[in-house]
This record gives sequence, structure tokens and C-alpha cells, in this order.
Amino acid sequence: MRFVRLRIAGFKSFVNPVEAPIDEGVTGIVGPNGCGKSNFLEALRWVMGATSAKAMRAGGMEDVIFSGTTERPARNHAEVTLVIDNSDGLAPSRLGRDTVIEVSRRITRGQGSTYRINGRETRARDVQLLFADASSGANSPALVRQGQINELIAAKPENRRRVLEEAA
Amino acid sequence: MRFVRLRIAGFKSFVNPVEAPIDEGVTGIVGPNGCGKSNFLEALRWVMGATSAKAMRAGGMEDVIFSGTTERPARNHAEVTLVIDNSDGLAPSRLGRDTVIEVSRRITRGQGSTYRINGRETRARDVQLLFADASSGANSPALVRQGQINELIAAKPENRRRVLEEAA
Amino acid sequence: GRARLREAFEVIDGHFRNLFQTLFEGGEAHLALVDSEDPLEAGLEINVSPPGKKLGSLSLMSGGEQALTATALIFAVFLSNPAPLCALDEVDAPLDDANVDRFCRMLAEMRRLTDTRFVVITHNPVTMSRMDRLYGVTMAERGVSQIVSVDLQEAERMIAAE
Amino acid sequence: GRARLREAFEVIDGHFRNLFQTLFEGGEAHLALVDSEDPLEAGLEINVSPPGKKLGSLSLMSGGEQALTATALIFAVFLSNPAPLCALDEVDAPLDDANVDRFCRMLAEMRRLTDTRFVVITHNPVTMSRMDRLYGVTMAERGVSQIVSVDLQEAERMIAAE
Ligand SMILES: Nc1ncnc2c1ncn2[C@@H]1O[C@H](COP(=O)(O)OP(=O)(O)OP(=O)(O)O)[C@@H](O)[C@H]1O
Ligand SMILES: Nc1ncnc2c1ncn2[C@@H]1O[C@H](COP(=O)(O)OP(=O)(O)OP(=O)(O)O)[C@@H](O)[C@H]1O
Ligand SMILES: [Mg+2]
Ligand SMILES: [Mg+2]
Repeated sequence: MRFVRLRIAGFKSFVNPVEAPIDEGVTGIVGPNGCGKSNFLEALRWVMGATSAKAMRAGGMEDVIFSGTTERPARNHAEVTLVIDNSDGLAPSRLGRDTVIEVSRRITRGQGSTYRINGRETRARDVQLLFADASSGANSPALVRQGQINELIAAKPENRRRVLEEAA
Repeated sequence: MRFVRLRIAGFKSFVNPVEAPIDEGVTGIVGPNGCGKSNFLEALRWVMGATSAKAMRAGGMEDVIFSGTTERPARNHAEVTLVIDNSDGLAPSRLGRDTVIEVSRRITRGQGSTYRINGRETRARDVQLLFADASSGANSPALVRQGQINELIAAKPENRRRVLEEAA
Repeated sequence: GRARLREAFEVIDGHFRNLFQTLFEGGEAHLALVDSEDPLEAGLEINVSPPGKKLGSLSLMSGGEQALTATALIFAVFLSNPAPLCALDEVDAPLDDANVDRFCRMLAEMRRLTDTRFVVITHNPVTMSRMDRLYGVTMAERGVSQIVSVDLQEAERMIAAE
Repeated sequence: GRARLREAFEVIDGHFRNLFQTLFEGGEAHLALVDSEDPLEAGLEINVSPPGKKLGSLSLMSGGEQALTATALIFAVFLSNPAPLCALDEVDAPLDDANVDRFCRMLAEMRRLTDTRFVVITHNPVTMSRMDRLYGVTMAERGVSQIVSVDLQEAERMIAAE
């Protein structure tokens, strides 16, 4: 199971649709303060089924929808799609034998989130399980938020232990 | 009241005596990770009467004494002296009319800290009051520890308010 | 007691609003005491409206924007009661070059407005270039610190890979 | 449950000890479960003995040393159960050039040992120069993000003062 592409539309500052390939090896993301780099990573964690708005720097989950600028009105939807290459067939078999799996999450103001796997509506739980099986949930220790290293250093020992639990 | 010079001996990695002038304007301190820059600032807060070992990254206050390397044995004392130019006469009058005030703090293993002002032994409280009167205690908001900006950002609102209290 | 804290709050909020407007041209920010009528029990909220955006809390800003805003708060508190010494340990770490420049200009303004002496620990070459003088801390002998005056070129060599 | 956590702990501790020794040539570090016999209740301590120094807790190290050590712990956890994607948001911020180089070599080792794809957000020119490719995020229109492929020169211009 390999993550190969991320599509974002209406999520935080990514109001215009963007599509980013995720290729092999190490991809660097650069840009000035406030340009949207952390928003990009948050979109990835969000489509994987993240449930904590707080971990997205949001008061409520609707805060991830583009909230407008002086030039542009707020949007009503945000949608993120993660494209997974399953040609090694290692994704959970309940997803069938598709070689490409598209996982989408869409949130609408006042209506919450809906999830789809290859176009078919599915429950949040199924998406979370898909990624948990691949040891890659939205809370995976491999997804290090800005400032999380400092939190780990300052954490009480019992909170640090949870990092181990996520991986076990 | 102007701080003009800091002398350090035996405090953390400053086992060899050092003397640093503190001149007008902005002095930059540079060097690789782990070379002693934060230790230098901690020595300054320590001589001003800091009481929290934890805020010095120490388990107990004796941990600020040079603890030795493979080449050098641990020391038994640490001493820091802050030289204050009082030619504007604005220091608290109980210190007399000295134009130069030297505040020293010395800690000895197993015996705790002693303080001196111009060579005369004094209580910790008097040193803390001296600096508090100058709105410059060891906990002054003007002394920003490494990572403290992040703490301020993440702090609960009631803890942030304490920053105001220190200044009022 | 309470009256002094309210008064300090007004002064600090005034400085903070000005500093923020200078840093984020076109934006606005202000402080608020919340959760209690009693200022000794209240919480301190930081409300920001970055240029072109809506009002929100500090937590909605990016990492670098939050750091610059929190530094402006520190300087606002400082201005309300300037200490003889102000020391800053690596506060410029999360800032990009444009924001490091804004930080340095804010620091220069603090230097202009007060007699305070400033000590700034930094790894950032832009910040280093704006200092009045530089001290390098070294460990020629492992685990033993020494401090020496350095010029900008020596400082840049010091922070470069060994 | 408990047995799996103990087993995961042993594997992670093994990776962590190796990573630390590679990073801090001549030093030693290890993890410990403390405060309870039950691993589901215990705390995770990080004990370090930097080169030439005595054993102490992580809190005795400098800011940059702590960050590099905590990053080694993250990679140790990662190696015990490699995820298809690993994303790091500005973990190199407190590191000097020598430690950024060590971080990049550790990251290259993770890349060599696994099929994982890595995404690294950074402001550091040294880190940028070691990436397989670079994406620049920009806001040509205020408040609206766009993402484009950039080469190293374009990336350096992007992070330089506007
Ligand atoms: N719902 C939203 N709608 C529109 N813009 C938003 C929304 N949520 C956040 N933003 C904007 O996104 C910007 C933050 O982006 P982000 O945190 O990704 O920056 P960054 O590139 O990581 O910066 P840094 O280098 O400082 O960490 C902020 O300026 C914020 O105003
Ligand atoms: N009591 C002590 N005796 C001897 N050495 C000590 C003592 N306490 C701390 N140290 C050493 O001082 C070093 C830390 O110094 P310091 O925190 O000042 O580094 P720094 O220059 O601020 O680095 P960074 O850029 O990473 O923040 C550590 O390597 C630590 O081992
Ligand atoms: Mg960010
Ligand atoms: Mg430091």
C-alpha cells in the first residue's frame, strides 16, 4: 500500500483545488510562514479520519472549511482525496482487489463529514480501520505535527508512553 | 541601575571562570547546540535569586554545579557575580550610595546557596527584592527562556495571565 | 491589587495593538480578560485578525505567525515596565526571513525606546547581522564552555557544520 | 495487550539505542518504563549519557540535543512498525548545522531501510538540499494557497526575505 497523490479543495487556505503527487523517497515542502505548509499535512491527516478538531488547530471540525478573505467569500464544503496504489495487494481485503484506492472525505457546513472509498459512501470507522491496519492512522507517531517534538520532550512520562501504544 | 558584567565559575558547563561585559544595545550570543548559551542566561537568572531548580533544567539546585566530564572531576561550588552600575543612584537606598554593586551567589554541595552584596553576606530575600524593585526579578517576563514562547502560545488562558501579573 | 492589574492590562493591550499593527501591516489584534469579572482569576486571550482575514484566536495562525505575535506580547509587557536587562533565548527559531527581519526591527525599536541592555541567543544569520556585538560560546575542551568576542564572519563559521 | 506493549518497548528501545549511538558518537541512551509494573500504566523515561558525560534525564540536555534525541525516538518507533507515509513538520527548527546534517543522515537511513514515502516541511537550506524533490507552497493571492514544484534555487529564493 503506497500513498501516491493528495487532492485538496476548499480545505483551509487551499480554496483552489490542488493536486500533489507523493513520490518515492523524501519530498521537501517549503515556503514562507503562513503560506499553507502545515495546512497541507493537516489535510492528509484529515482524510485519514482524524477526529480531533483541536489537533487541526480548529475550534470545531467545520473550521477546516475555507473561511473566506476580504476578496473571496467563505466556502460551504471542503474535500480531500488520498490516492493509494494497492498493486502489492496488501490493503485490507474488504476493499476488494482494486489496484487503486481513492479515499475521500467531504465536510459540509451544518452536515458533518462523509467518507467514500472508490466512490462508494462508507463510514468514518471503515476509513480509520483501513489506515490503522496499515499502521498509519491519523494519530500515527510517523505523522509529526509542528511543535510535537517539543511536546514529546516536555511531556509527563505517562503521556509519552502513549506514543509507544500508538505503534504497538 | 544598569547591568554591566557577569562573572561565572563552576556553574554548569562554565567550570573555568569566565567574565562577560554586558554593554549597551543588543548583544548576540552564538554557538553550536550544547555549547553553553542557555547555561549563560541561566547563570544570570540564578544570581538574581531564581528559586525554581526546574526552571533551570535541574532536578535540585545542586545540579547547577559543574558535574564533571571524563577528563575533569565534578566541582563542589558554583559562583556567579553580577556587576551593576548604580551611578544613576536608582538602586534601593538600603544598599547605600555605592556606584558599583556586586551581587554574588555561591552554592556549595550539601550546604545550599549564600548571597553577598558588595562582599557582605545577605539573605536571598534581599537580593530578590533588589531585583524586584527594578522590575527585573529572575521571573521577569523580559527574560525569555528557550521554548517559553511556545509555552505562552500553548498556555491555558489563566496561566497566560500570570505573565501580566509579573509585570504589574 | 485588582485595580493595578486592570491598569497594567490596559497599558499592555495598548502596546500590543500597536506592535501587532506594525508587524502585520493591515491586521489587527487585541488582548482580552475572560472567564471572570475578577482580573486575578481571569484568563488572558489573544484575539487576532491577520491582514484580510476574520477575527480568531491565536491558535488559528501558523507556527511562525504565532511566534511573532507572542513575541509582540512579550515586548508589550516589557514596554509597560522596562527592565534593565532583557534576554531572549532563540525566540527567532520558527521565523522565516521576512519575519526575522520584522522581529529585528521590533527589537531595534525596543532598543530605541528604552535604556535596557539586550542579550539575544540565536542561530539565525540575519539576526546575528543586526546585533551591536557578538559573543561566541565554544567548547574547545569537551563539556567545558568558554566565551569569546567574535565578528560576524567568525560567528557564521561557528554555526556552520563542524 | 500488556505483553504486546512490553515487546514493542523492547524493539523500540533497541532501535533507539542504536540511533542515539550513531548520532552522538560515544554517547549512550536508553528508554525505561517507570512508576508502575503494569506497562499500560507506566511512564516512558528517556535516559541519556552524552559523550563524556554522566547519565541523566533528557531534560538536562540542550534544546538542540533534546530535539535530535526526541526525533531519534520518533524514528525508533517508526522502525518498529513502518508506516506507508511519514510526515515531519519543521522538526529541524532548533538544530544547528552539524545536527541538521545528522538529522538528514538519519532520515536517509530511514529511507534506505523502508519503502515509506517521506514528506518533510522545513525552512532549513541544508535540509532542502538533501530532499529528492521540493514543493513550494505560495500565496500569490492573499490567503489562498497554491503548490508548485521548485528546484533548490527557487526554494531558497522563496524563503529569503520578500
Ligand atoms: N479555515 C480556513 N480558511 C482560510 N484560511 C485558513 C483557515 N484555517 C487556517 N487558515 C490560514 O492558513 C494560514 C496558516 O497556514 P499554515 O499553518 O499551513 O502555515 P505554514 O506554512 O505552516 O507556516 P509556518 O511556517 O509559520 O508554520 C493562516 O494564515 C491561516 O489564516
Ligand atoms: N551541572 C552541569 N555540569 C556540567 N555540564 C552541564 C551541567 N548542566 C548542563 N551541562 C551541559 O551543558 C550543555 C547544555 O548547554 P546549553 O543548554 O547552554 O546549550 P545551548 O548552547 O543553549 O544549546 P542549544 O543551541 O541546543 O540550545 C549540555 O551538554 C549539558 O550536558
Ligand atoms: Mg507550519
Ligand atoms: Mg539553548
